[in-house]
Amino acid sequence: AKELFLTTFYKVRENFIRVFRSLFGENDSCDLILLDEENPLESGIDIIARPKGKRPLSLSQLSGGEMTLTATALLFAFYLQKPAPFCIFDEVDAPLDDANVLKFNNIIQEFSKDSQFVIVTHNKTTMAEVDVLYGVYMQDMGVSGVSPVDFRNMKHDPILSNIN
Amino acid sequence: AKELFLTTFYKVRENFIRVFRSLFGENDSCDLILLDEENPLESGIDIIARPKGKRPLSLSQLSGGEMTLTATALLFAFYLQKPAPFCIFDEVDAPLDDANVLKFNNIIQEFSKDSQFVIVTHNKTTMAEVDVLYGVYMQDMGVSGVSPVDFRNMKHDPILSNIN
Amino acid sequence: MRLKKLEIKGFKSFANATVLNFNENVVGVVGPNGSGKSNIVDAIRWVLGEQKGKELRLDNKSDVIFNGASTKKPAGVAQVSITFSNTKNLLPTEYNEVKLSRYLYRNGDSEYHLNGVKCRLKDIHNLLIDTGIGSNSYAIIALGMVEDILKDKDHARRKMFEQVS
Amino acid sequence: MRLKKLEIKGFKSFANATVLNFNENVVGVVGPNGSGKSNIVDAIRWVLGEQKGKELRLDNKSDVIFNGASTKKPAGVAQVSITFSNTKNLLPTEYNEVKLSRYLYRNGDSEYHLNGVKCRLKDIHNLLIDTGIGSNSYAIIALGMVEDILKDKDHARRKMFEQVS
Ligand SMILES: Nc1ncnc2c1ncn2[C@@H]1O[C@H](COP(=O)(O)OP(=O)(O)OP(=O)(O)O)[C@@H](O)[C@H]1O
Ligand SMILES: Nc1ncnc2c1ncn2[C@@H]1O[C@H](COP(=O)(O)OP(=O)(O)OP(=O)(O)O)[C@@H](O)[C@H]1O
Ligand SMILES: [Mg+2]
Ligand SMILES: [Mg+2]
Repeated sequence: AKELFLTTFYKVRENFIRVFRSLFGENDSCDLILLDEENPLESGIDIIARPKGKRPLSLSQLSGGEMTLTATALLFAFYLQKPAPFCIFDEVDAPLDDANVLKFNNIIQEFSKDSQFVIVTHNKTTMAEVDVLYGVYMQDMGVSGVSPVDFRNMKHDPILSNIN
Repeated sequence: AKELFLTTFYKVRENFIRVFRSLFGENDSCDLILLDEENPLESGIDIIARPKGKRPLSLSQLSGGEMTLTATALLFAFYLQKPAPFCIFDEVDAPLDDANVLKFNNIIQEFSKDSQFVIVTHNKTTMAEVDVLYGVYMQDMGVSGVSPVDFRNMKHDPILSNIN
Repeated sequence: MRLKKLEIKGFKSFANATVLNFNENVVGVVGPNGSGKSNIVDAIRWVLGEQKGKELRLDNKSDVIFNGASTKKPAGVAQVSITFSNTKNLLPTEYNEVKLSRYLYRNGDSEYHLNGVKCRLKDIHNLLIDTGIGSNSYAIIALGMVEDILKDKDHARRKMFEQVS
Repeated sequence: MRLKKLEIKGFKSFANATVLNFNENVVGVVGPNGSGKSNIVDAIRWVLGEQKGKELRLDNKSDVIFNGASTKKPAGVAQVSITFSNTKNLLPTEYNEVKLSRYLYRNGDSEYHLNGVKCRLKDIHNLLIDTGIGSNSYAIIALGMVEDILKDKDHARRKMFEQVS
């Protein structure tokens, strides 16, 4: 079990570095560190992230968006090790600026060859990138309904003028 | 001190109900409850919020955006009781849909007759509502700079094509 | 293994029978604050066997049942069904299509069905165990999971490594 | 009392001297992730006397000093100045314009200035105490404060009532 954990750890670490670089920059550095290599099944795990030439001393020094992007890189690293048949994101793009929302959606497009993705969002860029949109709305007071929507029609649809 | 606290409590409660209704709907109900009226200085305080005909049993049953809007209504209720010379919001509009972002900005416009507001945001609607925009960017690797920007120019500005 | 369909009735704000079809690879879910988007995510977790109230934003188990609104009485039962096509035979069953259903009644009774046949929660857990979509898996990524990774709450990071080993 | 100007140098990512003027009522601050927007909010809290590392996202006090980048050495001191016009005589002083400055040196020395004259942190706290913008006030609303209200951490709600009484 210890062997398996170590092998998995180093593979996920490889994936993390690769995904991190595609979300930040090719020269940006990051790392995953097993704090107690002798005892991996009990060990804590450190995340080091150094976007764009900065030298933050810990994750907490990163900005809101940088933290979200770093955690997302790690989640995708796990995904690459053992792809799940589908993934669900609930407003994960909320703290991201436009450029990073595009990168996030590009990675999803790439992985969507192998898995399905369900993305809950308020973000217009993300809405333009998905394959289909479902609009959720309140039918009566307090009762939800769902209906497919066309992004190009979104500004005119009476339901969606409610949504947007 | 107990008298003062109670008087303040009931005034803030009035404000809260009024602001909540302008953010949600004129017929929506909410309340602030002093759990121990005998002992106000030690008492816990409950927030009840019932947007749009719903009957959530506690705050945690509200959606992400409804929670943010409810907490914002309470913050504005405090503000009305003792207006601060300026208020700073850091990405408070991130979980809000477009209609709610507009309501949030309308309240700020109204209070801005008496106070200044500094609003950090990624939201295009908010950017269109403020009086002036400062663009923050990375000058060199890891060194920040600031420069005023014109929203109408934002798509063309070389710095801001970086920002957006 | 592909997601095909989700059916919700009496679950949280979805008082009326609601169907979502998943024919595409990347599905966006949009709508105003409070319309029910996160409730759809909760419904998927719940039917896959999620038991933790905190993950489903519940104070009590019965909070998943539609609790009424000004023009509609509370529901007597919450029901969610999810249908998969068993491509790549990821699910250890000879069926091509797998439908999981979960019911919770007001009196506290629970039911679980696998392709229309009553089963135990345990059977659902066993079915999903190798697919990576057990209700705790990293594949369901609410904003909160990003936070678990960053704060490493309850060894969240190590648990995720174990999940993919 | 109106905000007039903020000057930042050597504070977090603001290695170079930076000035923000506040002539308008509603000022928007925009920019890419990691550009420094929240650092500006931190700078305002810090110069108003914030001492809690957690509120400033610091592990150590010295983390506010620009710690270098690939093309620039670390700074020796973090300095922030904030200038107010004393309209409505909200500030208990006969000056029309009030400038607060705070410095932190690498060796740990701290300095506070009020209109160019050295003072103690205590004097800054006393000056601000009735204005509603003491560094803990509800007026500085990072997304985290919304959360404090919702979770009522450490009686956050009651403390806010006390602040406005
Ligand atoms: N058992 C229930 N019965 C009826 N309504 C419920 C029940 N549980 C939750 N709700 C309602 O569902 C609504 C929350 O929906 P949800 O969290 O899915 O919103 P959302 O679309 O994700 O919104 P946001 O964009 O703000 O995140 C709340 O208003 C809540 O009161
Ligand atoms: N002492 C310091 N020296 C140099 N850089 C620092 C220092 N402290 C923080 N930083 C850097 O400042 C950046 C964070 O800036 P900030 O939090 O202001 O970003 P932001 O514009 O709010 O971004 P977001 O939109 O993601 O919230 C981080 O990348 C961090 O590494
Ligand atoms: Mg939601
Ligand atoms: Mg920020």
